[in-house]
Amino acid sequence: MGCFHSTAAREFSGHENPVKLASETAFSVSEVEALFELFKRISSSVVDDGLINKEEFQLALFQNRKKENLFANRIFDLFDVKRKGVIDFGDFVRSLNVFHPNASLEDKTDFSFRLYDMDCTGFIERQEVKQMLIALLCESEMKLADDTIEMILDQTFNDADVDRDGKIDKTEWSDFVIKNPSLLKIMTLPYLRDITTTFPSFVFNSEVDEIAT
Amino acid sequence: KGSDSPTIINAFQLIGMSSFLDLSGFFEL
Repeated sequence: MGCFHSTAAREFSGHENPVKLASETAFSVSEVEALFELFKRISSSVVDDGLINKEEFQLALFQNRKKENLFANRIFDLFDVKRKGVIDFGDFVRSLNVFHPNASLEDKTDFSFRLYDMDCTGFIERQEVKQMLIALLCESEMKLADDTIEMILDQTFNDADVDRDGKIDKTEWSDFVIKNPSLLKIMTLPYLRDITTTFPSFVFNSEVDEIAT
Repeated sequence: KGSDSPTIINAFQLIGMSSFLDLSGFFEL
């Protein structure tokens, strides 16, 4: 475990301690410190308040502050664990942790289930899937006839909704992604393996003695 | 002759193609 000098408090003042965050995630302390460089950049891009608001989140992801989107809103809501309308550093690291290549399949499955359970009912319902499908078609300017969309939904629910109750529960989703592992492709960010090379400036701010880790 | 019924892609495979679900934008400086 790295020893974290008190002088580092200045750098992380008001944010969770990187040694503690590293102990809770797949990241090393250095990787958490590198993520802090990314966090500082995003959280100061519109309002320099040490928190990421939705505009900053969308600006960082899509280089566009105003790009309102169903999916982006949903992901922001899942990162905003404390439901404050902003993302603090701890939640940012813990949420990104799910996308780490070494994160568990169970965590990835759980996050993707909550991602698609748009109304937070505890089920992925047909109407929600249709809404997401139409959002995707709008985004890619693809046109599909209504009956084609219904056919895709029929096939999807035929495969996933095993008890035929018209909605996909957590167990059905877990079984479905095991049969269709490509559905979790979005849940892994290879970049997270090299975060310290992407944001090397953390070295200048690092106060943690990695030797002791 | 086997039936050539077309394989219907499932909705989540399509949805997963959304660029709004790709967080790698964070790391592209």
